[in-house]
Amino acid sequence: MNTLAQERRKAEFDVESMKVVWAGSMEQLHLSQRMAHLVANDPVFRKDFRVTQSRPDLFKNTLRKAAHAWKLVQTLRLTEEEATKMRNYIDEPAYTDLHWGMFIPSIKGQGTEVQQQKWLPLAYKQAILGCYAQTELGHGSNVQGLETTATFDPSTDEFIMNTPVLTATKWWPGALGKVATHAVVYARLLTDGKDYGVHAFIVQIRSLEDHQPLPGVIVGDIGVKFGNGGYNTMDNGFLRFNNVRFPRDQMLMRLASVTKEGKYVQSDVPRQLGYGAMVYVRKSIVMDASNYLSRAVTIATRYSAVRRQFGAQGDKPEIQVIDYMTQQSRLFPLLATAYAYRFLGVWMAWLYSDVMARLEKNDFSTLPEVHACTAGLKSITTSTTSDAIEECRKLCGGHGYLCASGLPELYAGYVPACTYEGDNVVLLLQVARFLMKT
Amino acid sequence: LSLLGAGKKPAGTAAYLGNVRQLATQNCQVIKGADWLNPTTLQHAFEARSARLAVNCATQIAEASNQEAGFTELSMELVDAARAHCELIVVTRFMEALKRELPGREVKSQLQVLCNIYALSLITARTGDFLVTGYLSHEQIDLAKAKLRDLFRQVRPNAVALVDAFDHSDYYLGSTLGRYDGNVYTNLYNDALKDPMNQSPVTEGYEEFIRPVIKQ
Repeated sequence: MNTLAQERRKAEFDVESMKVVWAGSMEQLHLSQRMAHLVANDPVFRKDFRVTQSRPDLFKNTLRKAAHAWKLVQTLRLTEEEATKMRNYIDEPAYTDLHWGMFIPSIKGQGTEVQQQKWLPLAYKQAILGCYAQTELGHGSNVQGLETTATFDPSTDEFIMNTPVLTATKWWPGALGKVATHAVVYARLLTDGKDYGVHAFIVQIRSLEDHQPLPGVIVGDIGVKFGNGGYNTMDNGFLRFNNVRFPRDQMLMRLASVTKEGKYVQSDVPRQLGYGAMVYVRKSIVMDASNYLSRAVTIATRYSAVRRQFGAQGDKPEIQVIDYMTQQSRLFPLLATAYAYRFLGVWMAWLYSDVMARLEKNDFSTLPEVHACTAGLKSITTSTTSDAIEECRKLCGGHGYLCASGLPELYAGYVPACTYEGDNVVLLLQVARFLMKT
Repeated sequence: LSLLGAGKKPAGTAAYLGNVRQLATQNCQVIKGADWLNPTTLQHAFEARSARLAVNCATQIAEASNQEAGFTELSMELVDAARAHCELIVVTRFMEALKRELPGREVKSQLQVLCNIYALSLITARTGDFLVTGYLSHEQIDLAKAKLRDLFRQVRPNAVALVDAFDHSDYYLGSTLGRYDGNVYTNLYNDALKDPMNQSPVTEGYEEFIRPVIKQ
């Protein structure tokens, strides 16, 4: 009997029941297993050669996978939940993450009924592919500092979008570089001689006929990123505007609008409704943390049981490294953390539903706390997880440095979480501000 | 925090701050022979740490001539206070999850061990916070470390099964070291043989760059 089979005989609890706890329910477990099986057995989704591919080959292969996945969604008539799970098991950052995870939710959250009716059907059938262009070369976490401008021209009933300075160049948005035809762009709204601050606009950036950038649009990929694989499968992009005109009704107008005459009008819909999307994204990030951490811990735990070092006596083999207290003291807290984050994610899913139900009733009482604590939880879970993946690599000794261990790619794919959706230290200061106010 | 004196009751994850006076004055009660694993004891420790760090910051900011400048000046301490608050949330959510029915043989008891490991490993990793606020003594931290060692021994026979419960397939893990069957070394070796670098015994570039050096 091999080592891991022997280890499994030692278990003092029912593993199948624990799988249900981890998955959330029996239905979720079966769903996960079906989708995992579907992906693992389809040669198009093969990923074992990813780290040896050149960036252009890697990216093209991601496009192939995304197109194949879309075909499967349609031919197998997968539900939204099944499709989301399948994307998770394909395990490769792709433009679809931004299209479904940011572009569509932005339109839902910030578009009027009319705008949703116009844009969502196109987005749902991927007749347009969208991204979320907020971050600029000179401004990340500080959204109020964005410099891109959208100036209303009442004579043509259009906005004119411009990138007035180099630091206003949109920089980092996933799917922007090579794939997106449309972007939700955040820009300062200038009308009636006044600056009304940052608002969201839907801007077409590429032709739907030949995919060429539209006149006045300068767009491209920002270059190779950290590690083999990782986010190199994603076309994080840059974008500049030179007097790009688009119709007035492409300002997302649920929270505020501009009239034909150029008057700025605040809608009755409370601005706080926009925070729901942020809570949703952060909830997903925490769930991701437990997922990535559990993968690293699985690798380190199994290999720590297989690997033997020192201590051989007589005919007896060397000692399993998992039996050393030094290994246990580094590994088992991470195992516990993976479970802790799982339960935290479940709670955050409840928190999201609760806050959305309250927002619908114009009850904003819990919003400051939810906003602050989800920021802080995103911060500590992503920082801990990225450190933990690196710790798991070290727990595997020298072999952990091999890409065959799976850990370098896991790390490269995860660490951006510490700086996207808000830098982790800046986010903790938001929590501190809430605590001080309390 | 300054509003607490006016009778305003904090809610949600910050509700514990309503009990700030007791949290700021009552130190940890754990002594040799007493149980570090009592959930109330653990929760109180995290609440006291968070409340004390927050009160320290709030007091200093209140004393600054300008509150915003005080906030900026204390940003490092504020990050620690925020982290303490968030870690308290994670610990209490884990504890809450264990209060509900969890079917399956010994599933709950295994999760209880993991919950205790999570909480105690945070306490031992953040001893600075607990010592500087005066909540824990050196002896109490030693007791926490000893209890942690006990817990590691309990989790050891279950470790592989606990990661099996994540149900990650070999495809999803993409790891030779983490293979389900544990057949690590044979596969590492065979995979190396298939590496593009090993497609021929003599490397490209030999004639151009290695041979001239050897033959010079």
